[in-house]
Amino acid sequence: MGYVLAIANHKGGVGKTTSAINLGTLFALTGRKTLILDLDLQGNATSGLGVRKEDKPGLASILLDNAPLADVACPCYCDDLFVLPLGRRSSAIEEEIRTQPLLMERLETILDQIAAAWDYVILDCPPAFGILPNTAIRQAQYTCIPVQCEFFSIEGLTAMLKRLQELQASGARSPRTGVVLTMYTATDEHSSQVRAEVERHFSSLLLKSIIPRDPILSQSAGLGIPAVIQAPESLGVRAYLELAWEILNHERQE
Amino acid sequence: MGYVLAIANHKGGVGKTTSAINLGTLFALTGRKTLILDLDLQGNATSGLGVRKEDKPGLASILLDNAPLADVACPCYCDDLFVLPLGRRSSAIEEEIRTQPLLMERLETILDQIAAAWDYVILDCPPAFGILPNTAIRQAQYTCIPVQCEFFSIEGLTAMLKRLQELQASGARSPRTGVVLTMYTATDEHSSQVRAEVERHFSSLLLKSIIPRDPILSQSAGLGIPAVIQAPESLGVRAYLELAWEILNHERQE
Ligand SMILES: Nc1ncnc2c1ncn2[C@@H]1O[C@H](COP(=O)(O)OP(=O)(O)OP(=O)(O)O)[C@@H](O)[C@H]1O
Ligand SMILES: Nc1ncnc2c1ncn2[C@@H]1O[C@H](COP(=O)(O)OP(=O)(O)OP(=O)(O)O)[C@@H](O)[C@H]1O
Ligand SMILES: [Mg+2]
Ligand SMILES: [Mg+2]
Repeated sequence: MGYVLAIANHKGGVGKTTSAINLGTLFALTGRKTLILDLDLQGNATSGLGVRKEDKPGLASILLDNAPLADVACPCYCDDLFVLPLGRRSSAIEEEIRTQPLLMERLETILDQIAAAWDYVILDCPPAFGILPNTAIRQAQYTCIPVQCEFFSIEGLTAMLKRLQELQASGARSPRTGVVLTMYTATDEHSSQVRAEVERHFSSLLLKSIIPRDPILSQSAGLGIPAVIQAPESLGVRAYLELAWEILNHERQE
Repeated sequence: MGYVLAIANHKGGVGKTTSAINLGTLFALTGRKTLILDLDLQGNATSGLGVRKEDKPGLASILLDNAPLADVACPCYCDDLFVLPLGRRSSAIEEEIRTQPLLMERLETILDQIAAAWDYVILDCPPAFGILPNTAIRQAQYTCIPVQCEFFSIEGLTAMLKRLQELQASGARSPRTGVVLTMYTATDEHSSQVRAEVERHFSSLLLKSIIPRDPILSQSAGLGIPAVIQAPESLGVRAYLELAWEILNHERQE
């Protein structure tokens, strides 16, 4: 059974997709067969991994048109890394699930099949709650919450954690949650104040790794190449390397 | 009848709330009675204007508990500026509207009453489509789409504009749309490339004003004071001043 890691936060632009792409690539480079599931309509994880998503089948095609999983997962930069886009008819998926209750069961079965077929599954969630991200979070063993070092990002965090706990309580396993600070600028007073605030109020969940603001991370998004491959020596990638080991160590302790 | 301006983009973290707060404050400083409607569960617009939102009534209380509008709009930094939080029971609001069809009509009536009671109404939308932002966008005369100068932000823009046109087509008026570049760093190559890309593909919608990346804008969020009031000479505020005039001029041409 694979290890399912959800990356979620309904605050927008905090580094969810950037974390999914770089953690996924790092897991794959250690020889673990890894799938990144792009649950966001915009498909940033798909394009950030260099896969053109125009009209490619994806999760929506598996769920609504019975497409086989093996046909739709797209290989990317290294042998063990794949991405599953949301695919055609993705804008209709939530409405279809709401109107056809049987689809909900089918979605859960598909997510279980996906977890069984890969060593690691990383869920890149959109910046909102909804049927799709909620179902995915319920199936995850670990939920990682990126928090940008900006005031607006910490504001909704307590309410977000509470809703996350409610979602996880209705899931099968006893999941773990970790908060990771992103886009940290040590020389910026505001950034340091937000870090201190998160350390004070969320210390039990806060991971040790801190992702710095690093322009290389956004440039690599534009190239469609994970920063881990494009600029392995960069500060941003080194921080993601630390984060990957921290999460893998959590898993080993279970 | 007031002028309703929606600020929307389902890409997260592009500067929607920051634009709503600073444009709203600028409109109010010119003597126009202005309301900022916070449609995001996180309530960043409410706290960014210095209003503590714990359990304060808001739009949800007007819609679900018949609270009077005049009682729930909160005054802020200057005489003509008010903010309307989403309020208590806000996490249930979408579900309640979905299950009680009459509420939809009531929401549209309330939005009309709000437009009639203020000179300017600015809608700060969450980073996702949904019943609430969709209804608000349908009522708006103008929709402003902030686009961060980063690759991931331009990726979903074409699809977002298409869905916006579908929403507007079912609304009453012939609305206008404007795209504004945000968090632009002239010395950053990636930022300039994204700007050139937007100028090439979206020139008919692109506004002339460009909002630079300015740490003062995020610091003021942490203080709960609009940057327009806290640092009126800053680069960020000067750019918002240009944007405010550009939008007001659009309105005058109608
Ligand atoms: N550590 C970093 N340093 C610099 N830029 C970053 C960093 N992490 C992410 N970015 C950039 O910031 C923007 C937001 O990041 P990203 O899109 O990964 O966030 P998200 O939470 O997935 O957004 P959304 O809520 O829209 O899904 C992107 O343009 C990305 O390239
Ligand atoms: N021009 C700017 N320069 C520097 N920082 C900015 C600028 N505009 C916004 N910010 C900061 O960037 C972050 C994202 O901005 P903001 O929260 O306004 O975006 P949003 O689109 O409303 O996000 P969401 O999608 O979560 O609603 C905030 O922490 C804000 O303080
Ligand atoms: Mg994302
Ligand atoms: Mg916002």
